[in-house]
Amino acid sequence: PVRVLAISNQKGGVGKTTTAINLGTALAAAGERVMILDLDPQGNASTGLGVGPEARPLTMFDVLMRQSSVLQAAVQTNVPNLSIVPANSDLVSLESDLMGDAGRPYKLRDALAEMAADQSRLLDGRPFNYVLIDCPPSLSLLTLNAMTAAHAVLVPIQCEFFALEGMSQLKETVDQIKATLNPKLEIQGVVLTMHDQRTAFSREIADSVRAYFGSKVYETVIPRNIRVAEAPSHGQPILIYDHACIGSKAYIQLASELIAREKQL
Amino acid sequence: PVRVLAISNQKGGVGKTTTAINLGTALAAAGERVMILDLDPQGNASTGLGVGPEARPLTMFDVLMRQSSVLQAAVQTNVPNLSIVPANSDLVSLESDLMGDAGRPYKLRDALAEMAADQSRLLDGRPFNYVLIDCPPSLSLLTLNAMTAAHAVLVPIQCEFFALEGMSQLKETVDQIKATLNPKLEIQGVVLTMHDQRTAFSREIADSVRAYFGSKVYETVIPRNIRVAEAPSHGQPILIYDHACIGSKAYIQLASELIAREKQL
Ligand SMILES: Nc1ncnc2c1ncn2[C@@H]1O[C@H](COP(=O)(O)OP(=O)(O)OP(=O)(O)O)[C@@H](O)[C@H]1O
Ligand SMILES: Nc1ncnc2c1ncn2[C@@H]1O[C@H](COP(=O)(O)OP(=O)(O)OP(=O)(O)O)[C@@H](O)[C@H]1O
Ligand SMILES: [Mg+2]
Ligand SMILES: [Mg+2]
Repeated sequence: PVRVLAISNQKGGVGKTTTAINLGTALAAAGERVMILDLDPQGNASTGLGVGPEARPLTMFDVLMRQSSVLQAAVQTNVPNLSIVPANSDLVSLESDLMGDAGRPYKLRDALAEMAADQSRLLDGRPFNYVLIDCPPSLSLLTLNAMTAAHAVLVPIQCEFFALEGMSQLKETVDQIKATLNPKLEIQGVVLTMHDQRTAFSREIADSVRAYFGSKVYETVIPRNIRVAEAPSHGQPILIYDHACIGSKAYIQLASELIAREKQL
Repeated sequence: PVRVLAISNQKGGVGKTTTAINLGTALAAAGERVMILDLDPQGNASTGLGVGPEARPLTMFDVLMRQSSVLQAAVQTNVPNLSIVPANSDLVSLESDLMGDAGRPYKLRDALAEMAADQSRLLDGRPFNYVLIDCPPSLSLLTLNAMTAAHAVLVPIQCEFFALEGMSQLKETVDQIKATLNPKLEIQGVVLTMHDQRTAFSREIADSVRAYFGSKVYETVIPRNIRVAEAPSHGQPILIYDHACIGSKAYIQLASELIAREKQL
């Protein structure tokens, strides 16, 4: 059955989109079939995978408004085994469009249930193994939908001081959603990002995160690496833009650590 | 009269809070009286100025719910001439608390009108010259309140590829608010942040931003500087944590450029 992970942290700029794109690519390279759902109105994940604004006839907005299925809206990326449902600024109006609809937290959960049913009927193609949801930096209806639909949350945390402040709020949010909307929700893991090996500062932050989240924190740490920041301007994941750089190696390692962790469940 | 600037960009992690803290401090050091309003539920600006979670008896939540005035909720920071109204996670529920209240976009505008009236009655202390509003990374009710109350928007843009994508959405948002809620709203300026002098990549991004926003872009560019990222962990603005570093010099220069620009209005 498909495993759905929400990549979420309300702190901005911590590497959610970069992790969705590059972990997704590394999982696909390992033979898993992966679907990325872009829930960010800026559509960074779509652009970072080479799906330009003009190539988004259907988006996550159509899926959440239940006017398109996930499989209809999905587009194949340049990476084998990796598809994406893109996003654009239509998503900004979702909150007001669904005002008063009691089912508004469940739109994505229902859409993924439909996808599972569609997949079992499909004769061609293998089913998806992983769905990665790239969340915007807020605890809005979009993130609520992601956490209600997901089996678990993957939390990127930047090795910077301000990133520490949001940790307890994030944990509270997951607990709240677990208690009300999605009883099986848990934190699948925490990924340290933009770690600068040259400074003691990054190490201190990493230690604080490990002290707070314990064994949830992945061994793999993603280093700050300018090639990772350059790749999206070419519409490519880092594994294609520069396969040999330390950023690629880290995301490949993260993918195998995640698969091992999933096998233990 | 007081000048109100909203520091806003829906892209996460571009340096909004860092600019609010350090531009605020540099303006205060230049003799201006400055009030920072922390509209981020994570309260990063409050922490970065040494106002811990236990020292926030009143917050922007109380001000927006009209249960406290700005002056009652404000606390003096360790920086002379610089006060802040802190924030905490109470702000997360604002959207649902004000659901159905037709006046919800105007709460901050009304609170600042009250502050202006209070100031003219006060016999002690000089009035505030600047109010800087640190916005969260979304186009939610909090940012709507900030843009409805502000005279202008100051937009930090990180010298990274993904930061380019949000530019047109931000411009549209300002235009929409100008047309509906706040006819005098404009973009006061754009500040390039985390510029890495060593790479051509940063220069290319900076050129694209200047091509899009023209003369709105400040000459002063804030360099990426590890000391700037370290300062908030000591509860200090960079001008106090390390006055001689390139980060401090850049924010001091930005403050004088901003004052010169304001004089021309
Ligand atoms: N390992 C890395 N090394 C260098 N730069 C990185 C790395 N990871 C991410 N970045 C860059 O840092 C910036 C922030 O990353 P990203 O946009 O993925 O974060 P985000 O959490 O998705 O942001 P938002 O909160 O706006 O959605 C981007 O410009 C990205 O290219
Ligand atoms: N000039 C700089 N040099 C180095 N690091 C910086 C600089 N400016 C900001 N930072 C760091 O980059 C990170 C993001 O900055 P900051 O938190 O101010 O952005 P923001 O736009 O307020 O984020 P959010 O969208 O979450 O509110 C922080 O960890 C901050 O310390
Ligand atoms: Mg993102
Ligand atoms: Mg901030």
